[in-house]
Amino acid sequence: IVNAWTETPTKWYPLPLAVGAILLVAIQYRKKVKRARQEVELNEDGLEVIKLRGPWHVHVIGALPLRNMSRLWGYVNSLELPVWIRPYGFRLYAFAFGCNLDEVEHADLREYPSLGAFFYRRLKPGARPVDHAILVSPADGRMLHFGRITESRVEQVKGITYSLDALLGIERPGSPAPLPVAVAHNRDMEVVDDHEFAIVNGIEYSLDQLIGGTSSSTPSSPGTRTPSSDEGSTLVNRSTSGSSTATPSEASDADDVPKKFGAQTDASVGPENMEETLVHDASVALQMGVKPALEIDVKAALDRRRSVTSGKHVRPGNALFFSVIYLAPGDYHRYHSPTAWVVEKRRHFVGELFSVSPYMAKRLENLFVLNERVALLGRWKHGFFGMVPVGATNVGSIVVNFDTELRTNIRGRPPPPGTYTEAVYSGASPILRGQPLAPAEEMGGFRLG
Amino acid sequence: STIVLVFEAPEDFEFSVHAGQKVRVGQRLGDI
Repeated sequence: IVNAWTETPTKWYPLPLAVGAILLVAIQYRKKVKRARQEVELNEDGLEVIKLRGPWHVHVIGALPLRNMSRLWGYVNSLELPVWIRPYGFRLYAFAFGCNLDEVEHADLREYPSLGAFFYRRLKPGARPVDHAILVSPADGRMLHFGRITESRVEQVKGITYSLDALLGIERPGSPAPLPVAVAHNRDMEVVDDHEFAIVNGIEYSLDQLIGGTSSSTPSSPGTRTPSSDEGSTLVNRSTSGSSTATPSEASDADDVPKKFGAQTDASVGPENMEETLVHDASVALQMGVKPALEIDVKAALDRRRSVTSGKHVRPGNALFFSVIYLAPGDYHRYHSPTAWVVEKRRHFVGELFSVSPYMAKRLENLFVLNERVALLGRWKHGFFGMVPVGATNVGSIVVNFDTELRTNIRGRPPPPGTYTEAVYSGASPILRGQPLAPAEEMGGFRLG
Repeated sequence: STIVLVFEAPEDFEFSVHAGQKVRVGQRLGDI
């Protein structure tokens, strides 16, 4: 080898021009492919094209009929089990997935007829004390990622981002301006200047009762937080009365909507007990810092409304943040309100049902904008607030308690990614023009299949 | 299943959890 290295004469000769040209073309092609993988691909409307991207095994998983598998899984788990086998089966499940059976609502496991019912179990009242911070966890799970949103990109994992527009949807082109957010003057409710009492339907309520605090002698109402003096509030399981009706808002308008943006429907929730609803709404309004009975500048309200419904524009001094919480199979699978806020609309994105485990989140780009999800958009004290429950293979059914019209993971071919149907909740509250939610109030959950 | 929160908040908002941490309903996620 030494002899060959030292004694072999080096003979230089020019390469043919064609070989050099081919080499340059190959280098340029490789660069182009690499750039295309890193950069966002846009369609003719300037919107990001959402497609499956990841290593080869992700594409293999993508070829599976995940939605059909999910529905079959849900059907199998909805079958009623023999009574004698239920305690053993659920204990085995709890052991395998780390469920704490001491905190489930029914201590007698025979009361859960199926694994699906056990999976969607409630917890005992008081099992989850609620912190007084402005933002609390909406679910049991693991915090996968959180941070600040920059340039409308949300970070899925380190180095992999997806578009905020793709996650929440974009406004329809030509959609009419929304109605003012505030009720100029509502005679059903007044808040006195010192903010110690609120009058709802002629009944005086203390603010302690509405927003939580010390005991009060004024009438009590379900749906309000009743914290003890030292341990904070307890979990609120507010069952929403009334039904949701989704009707086409404007037929002619809906006809004009391009299919990729989906049709718009209007779901309004009619409360059975107006007084209870008013007290609940007033509670949320006060926690959000809104004075429902005071005159509010309509222009300012419109500006604020436009800015908060998109999530694109933030107030001076504010920023956009995100957090991602992963619910493992053994976790409690109902989700609660993370703060006092008003849900103005929901957007249902029909999509795939990939697993959303941390393993997949690290490998499958655009995971959270490919999967079926429900974007609940609204506002809170500091501006825009959005909450997006994302389905997965085992839990394709997303439930929203105050929207009984919503159906997820239904049969049929999913539309292209980015398509959604929208419902607005403007009729849900006479005060807040949306669905008001108190911190830790139960909102819905994930069901098997 | 997963829940993604996207929200506007004052710039001095700080998360009080760390990535990978187990959280429960009602637990403090962040504050100003």
